[in-house]
Amino acid sequence: SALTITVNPMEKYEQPHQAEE
Amino acid sequence: FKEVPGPCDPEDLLDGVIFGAKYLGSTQLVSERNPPTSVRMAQAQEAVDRIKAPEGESQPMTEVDLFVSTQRIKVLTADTQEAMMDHPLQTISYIADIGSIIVLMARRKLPRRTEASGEKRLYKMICHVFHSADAQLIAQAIGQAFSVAYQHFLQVNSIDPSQLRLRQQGHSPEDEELYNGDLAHFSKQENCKEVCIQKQKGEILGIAIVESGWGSILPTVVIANLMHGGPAEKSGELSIGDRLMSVNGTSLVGLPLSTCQSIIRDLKHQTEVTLSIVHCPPVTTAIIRRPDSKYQLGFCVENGIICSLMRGGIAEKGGIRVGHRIIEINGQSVVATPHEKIIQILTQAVSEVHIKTMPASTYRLLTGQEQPIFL
Repeated sequence: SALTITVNPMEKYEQPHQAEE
Repeated sequence: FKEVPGPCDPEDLLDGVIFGAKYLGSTQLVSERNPPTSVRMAQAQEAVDRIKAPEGESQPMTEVDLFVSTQRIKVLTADTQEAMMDHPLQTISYIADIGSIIVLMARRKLPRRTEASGEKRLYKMICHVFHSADAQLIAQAIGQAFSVAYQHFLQVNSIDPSQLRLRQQGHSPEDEELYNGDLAHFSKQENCKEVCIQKQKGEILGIAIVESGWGSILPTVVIANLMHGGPAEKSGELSIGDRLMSVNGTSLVGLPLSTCQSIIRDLKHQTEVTLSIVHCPPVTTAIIRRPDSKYQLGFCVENGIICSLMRGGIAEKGGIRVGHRIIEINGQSVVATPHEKIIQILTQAVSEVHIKTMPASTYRLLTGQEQPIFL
């Protein structure tokens, strides 16, 4: 079966501090 | 948010929706910030390969509830509703689904000391793998949550979505790296070989050749047909699609078809011919990354045959060649499809468009529409 990818458009706007440490 | 398509009521996603699933496990990968789709696909596949038990072995799994909202995604134990994982939605990089498997990719920043100056910032990806009969539905619901959260973000920040149409899709095609299956194929030593063919003096080799097509990374002729019972066929070493690099030490790379034909014709009086070839399948695959139907595909098609290519366009980058016939688009055969329908399929195709092609003349020879000129 096909592999489908859905990218989070918010990924572009994520600020460094938002990434989980 | 009513405009956002998906399996859920967008209003419900504000509060959160729960899906039952089986948690198979988690793994970690290191990734750059916004990798292209092909890299994400490989990452998702890698995560599944690491987590999935080998065939024949039992797969450990835990019943969980997946909580999906526009704020966060939580994995709760099904019985106690205790949160096993909790990721803010903006740290979810992407969701992948394949069959009944879902892969959730959440980002964690690597500590600064691991970054070399001037290099791209790398992220640790936590990949959670789940199984569910509703995998596609769950992935669509998460995708819908992404869109609702994104619309909300744009509204809050008074950003006009029409100004962002191209950015929100991920990479701009101008930034995309070149995809060329050929490049990987030609660089593998095992695909290149020398073939020595014995024949009678005055006998022809028994091959028909065609051009590889403009846009091809290796401009040299391709074997389009083998004469039945001829020395080339009898050698058992050649097949349709193989690229001819040189004959008896004379390079054919970059030469016009007619010159290649006369070089091969001149071998008639030899009794031994050494061909340097790259073994290739008769059909080549091009992958065009088109974030949006607003982007020109960058090639023209007439009756299923690619007749022109835009230099630097997404089609050229994806490996489309002039003079090739389109055989398949996204796994769907188009050999018997009317021109208008092919145009319609191509016009609507977005994201990653997989196109299988072969030189039009090879196709005509294989389908008996044209008689081969054997050399």
